[in-house]
Amino acid sequence: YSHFPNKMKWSKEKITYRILNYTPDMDKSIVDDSIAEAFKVWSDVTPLTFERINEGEADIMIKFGVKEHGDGYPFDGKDGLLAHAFPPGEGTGGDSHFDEDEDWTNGKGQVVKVRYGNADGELCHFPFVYNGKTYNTCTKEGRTDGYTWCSTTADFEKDNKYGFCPSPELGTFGGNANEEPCKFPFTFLGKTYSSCTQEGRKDGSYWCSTTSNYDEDKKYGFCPQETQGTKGGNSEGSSCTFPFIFLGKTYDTCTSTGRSDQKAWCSTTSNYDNDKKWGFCPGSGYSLFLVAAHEFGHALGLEHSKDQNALMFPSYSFIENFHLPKDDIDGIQDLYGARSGVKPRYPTPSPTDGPVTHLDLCKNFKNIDAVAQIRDETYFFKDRYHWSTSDIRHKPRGPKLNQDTWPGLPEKVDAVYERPDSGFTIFFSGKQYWAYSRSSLQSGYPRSLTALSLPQNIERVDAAFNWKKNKKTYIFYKNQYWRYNERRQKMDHGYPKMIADNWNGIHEDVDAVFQFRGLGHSYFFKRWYYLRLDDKHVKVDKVGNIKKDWLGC
Amino acid sequence: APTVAAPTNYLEGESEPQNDVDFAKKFLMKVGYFKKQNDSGGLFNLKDAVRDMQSFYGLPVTGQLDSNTIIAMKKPRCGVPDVAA
Repeated sequence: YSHFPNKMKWSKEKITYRILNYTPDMDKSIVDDSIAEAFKVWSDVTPLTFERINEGEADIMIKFGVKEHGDGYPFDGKDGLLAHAFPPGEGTGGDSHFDEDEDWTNGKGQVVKVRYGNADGELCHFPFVYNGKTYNTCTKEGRTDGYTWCSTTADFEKDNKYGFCPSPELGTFGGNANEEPCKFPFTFLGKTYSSCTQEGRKDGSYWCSTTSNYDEDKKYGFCPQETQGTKGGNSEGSSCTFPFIFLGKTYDTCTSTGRSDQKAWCSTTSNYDNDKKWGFCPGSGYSLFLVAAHEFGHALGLEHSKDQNALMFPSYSFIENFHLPKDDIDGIQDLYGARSGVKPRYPTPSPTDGPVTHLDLCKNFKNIDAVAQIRDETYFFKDRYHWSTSDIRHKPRGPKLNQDTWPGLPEKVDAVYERPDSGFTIFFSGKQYWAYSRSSLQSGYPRSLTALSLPQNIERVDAAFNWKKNKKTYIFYKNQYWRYNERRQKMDHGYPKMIADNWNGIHEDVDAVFQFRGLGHSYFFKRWYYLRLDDKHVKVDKVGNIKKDWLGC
Repeated sequence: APTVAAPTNYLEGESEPQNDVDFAKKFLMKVGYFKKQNDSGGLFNLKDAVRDMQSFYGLPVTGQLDSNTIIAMKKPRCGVPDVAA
């Protein structure tokens, strides 16, 4: 870690902050919560407290802006620079600015809070199924009034829970009109507008009048982000159509197949080969919480860290179940000291808590994170937990906390495999991997994925397994895979290759892969189903249900 | 390989080919690596600035604009410079 010159810091422990404006990307309450959570990252480990004020000059003034937004340090449009903040001090000191040209989310895709319907205030569940079709965005399907809606559970057919997505016709935010809806058409400086406009503003925000004449009434509000459809492409923002056909193959999710830039796209008709209509799928966006936590680190006196795992490393990477890394804790405590009575970072159940049963794999099953054959047992990993069995005809035992069995492991893992001969179990999580001999972490771990010669731009791996057929380890990510030579401890030449080219019938974006006791079959898990691969002929010979065949549900 | 006839149009404004050297110079200027050299009385030297940047990012320090270095530069990031201003 490092500090600004002269160890610039606040000379008080109670810091005030004020949110000057909001992004249209998420509901105001979600922005408020993300900011508060980001401050909590730092107040949890220092004596600092953060108090929000709504008027006057706060120590940390927070705003969203585009390009040149008033401080001489312009943003640069989508991607690139995401945000910046000033070190502690008077005036602009501590102020934190976020680039409004980014898509602000929770880091995992659009966060849409619905209004009205029968699920008012809940979040859209993407993807959701309606009329047999899968939707990754809000949709106008099934309505004639033009309002967009979403299901707040995965299956609208079954649960019937829905609400309306933000739209200018339903309501605005900010401004001076009490969040009333836009009134279209409206007049502004004598000209008529029938949609939200940036006219008259320097900050790039879209606004509308909430009466038919702004010039007379001066009532206005800002427009929320449209939450349906694709971006770019040639479909004018139409929604994806699932399933769709591309080069004769059927896709039921967005795919990056066919693109060299790895961007996810979809067809907006059921057959791309015939219609050639397509668009980019809404991306994951950037986690406002994570970026804000980083910026507030600057606002409190931390400069960028050289530690790639630190929150204060300058590049963005998404981390689920975030815990402030040690480097950042050391850095901030060097400035402000530690908080007395700091809570343990990872809550673990006490014997009196009873069994950890709140994650019922059968009841809530969506997919599995990783599966591995470790010694003679088959292990299933999901979120913070794992289950295991030595007899696949019986329901696996568990759940157990990953960190209880493998101390020092991150809460959630992406992929696991057993390295042949050494008996080491290798765990992947985010951009790193860990090696354990039984429950002992080996020295020198965790290591960066780049130590395996995987490219630096890979955020995580999807799955990994050692194939007994050739004793090589295969590492899967999206539609590509790499082959690692365990004996020579290096990646084989000529990789990555496309999964579709060499693994006959195997889908991209697999969740987990493993070989079951070397009995001639490997298993590729994806969402609710698995593909069984005949190792000898490298051919899929069975498709089955994970819950039924593996989890004993 | 199913890589033909796929959509290859990029989002508006993203299709212009970018010169890596120009991009790198802008990046290094923006995040403080050129400034560091200037403050210490030296001339702007791309290779030295790239070395400093590679060292910070934990990359092999070669001074060359190799693909890993460009990828690191193109990652979304914070606008605060890496080198104290």
